Amino acid sequence: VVKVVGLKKTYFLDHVAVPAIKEVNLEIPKGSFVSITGASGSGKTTFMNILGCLDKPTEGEYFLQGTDVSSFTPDRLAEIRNERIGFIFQNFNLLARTSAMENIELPLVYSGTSRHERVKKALELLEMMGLKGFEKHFPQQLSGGQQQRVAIARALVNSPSIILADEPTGNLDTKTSYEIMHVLKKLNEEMGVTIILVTHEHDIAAYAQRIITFRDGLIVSDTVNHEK
Amino acid sequence: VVKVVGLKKTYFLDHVAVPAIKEVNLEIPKGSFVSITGASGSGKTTFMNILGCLDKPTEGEYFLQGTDVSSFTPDRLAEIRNERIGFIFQNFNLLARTSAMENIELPLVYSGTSRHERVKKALELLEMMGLKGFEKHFPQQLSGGQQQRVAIARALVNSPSIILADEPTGNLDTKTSYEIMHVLKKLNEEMGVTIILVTHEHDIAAYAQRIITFRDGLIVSDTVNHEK
Ligand SMILES: Nc1ncnc2c1ncn2[C@@H]1O[C@H](COP(=O)(O)OP(=O)(O)OP(=O)(O)O)[C@@H](O)[C@H]1O
Ligand SMILES: Nc1ncnc2c1ncn2[C@@H]1O[C@H](COP(=O)(O)OP(=O)(O)OP(=O)(O)O)[C@@H](O)[C@H]1O
Ligand SMILES: [Mg+2]
Ligand SMILES: [Mg+2]
Repeated sequence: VVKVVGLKKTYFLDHVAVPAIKEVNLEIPKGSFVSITGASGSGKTTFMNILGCLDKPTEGEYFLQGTDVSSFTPDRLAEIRNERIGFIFQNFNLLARTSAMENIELPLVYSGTSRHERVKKALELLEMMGLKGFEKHFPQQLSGGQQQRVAIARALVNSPSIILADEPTGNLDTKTSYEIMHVLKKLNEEMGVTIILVTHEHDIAAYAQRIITFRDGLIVSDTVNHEK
Repeated sequence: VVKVVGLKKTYFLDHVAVPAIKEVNLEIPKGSFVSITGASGSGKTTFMNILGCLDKPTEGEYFLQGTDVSSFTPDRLAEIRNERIGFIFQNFNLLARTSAMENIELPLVYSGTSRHERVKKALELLEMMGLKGFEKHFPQQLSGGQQQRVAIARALVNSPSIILADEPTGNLDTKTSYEIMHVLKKLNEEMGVTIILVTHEHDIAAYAQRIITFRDGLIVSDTVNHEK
């Protein structure tokens, strides 16, 4: 469902080239549960932003569900992002001065869902994330881990076929982390949702069937997870 | 060096009281290395913000190095924060559109250090954090873990006597996390710096001599760490 060929991403800073992704070739079949690990600065978020159609590669092709994304217009990309991909950002990326509830409803507003249905779905997700009672809190009135869970709920609310999760448990205690991983595992096993998850926590990476490791902008290992 | 008596913190949201800290009595001697753990939303950051003189309690007293902080003027509080306390924020709190180097130099600007000395100290810290070469990057041009390390460097640059670290390794791979913990451990053992560190990672909490656990705004356990 996700295929990249000869992928490169170079940032320019004061005319100096910063090669964040040097060259990646990768195929992730539909229904996979893949973990991506690697040192800080190794290129994981840069790679996820390209997979999530939030950024374009400097070179190489990215085929999403068989189509080369470089052929899509910006509007079509936004539509695909909203309908097919749930993105959990490393820094949450919630709208400030907007309640937890409204943040979670946002993808459903874009896809034209009725108000009644939106509120119902958002409340369901909020409760699944253990945030019942926090509907009206703004992000700055929530703890770090509560903000993270609002970001997770928002990524799941439109039932995406692909979930891209960038460090989804970085601010959560172990018990809450495992509850979130249980939700993702169920979505993968029962609904066939493809999950690509970046983490530096070994026990979180072990939920996946396949573990890919980045180092300095390259994939240095891509193995089946035998611990599963 | 830190003593709280009958401490309470209640937020108000649409006139509804949210008791983030219900009642805490605690004493942390100078030169301690203490870890604070607890579920997401249990009150750890709220407590750290009060210890860091960034927020006032609703009730109770907070004695910092023997003096009741409620007697300080806002200017004196800012001075104490800048000279004695190094605060590592859970969300980094870096200045946008300001380079990594300038973010780290900021506490030295406030304390009136010479330009030459500021640059020297900031470069030293940058290198200690493994960020040599990233001096000119703005926060949005850095990875999550790189931003976190800039926030750590900024907290250490003015040689504080107390370090308050709120989830300092949340975005770091294991190897980088241990390098940071090694820096903190050395500051505690060789320089007698008091360290209070919030974490949900068990192996990070184990660097401390004492582990305090919060649940729903109360301390439910406060034990010596025998694993050390
Ligand atoms: N400004 C605010 N207004 C209302 N409620 C708040 C505010 N800030 C925090 N809270 C609430 O207070 C409680 C404690 O928050 P706090 O940030 O201290 O938790 P925490 O232990 O640091 O959690 P985490 O591990 O997720 O970072 C949470 O339930 C949160 O929703
Ligand atoms: N806009 C940018 N301009 C210049 N360099 C950038 C930019 N964004 C990222 N980088 C650099 O690209 C490299 C890869 O960053 P990336 O965010 O992908 O790393 P990461 O693996 O997600 O790290 P972490 O685990 O710390 O989140 C880093 O060295 C970073 O400094
Ligand atoms: Mg990242
Ligand atoms: Mg917190």
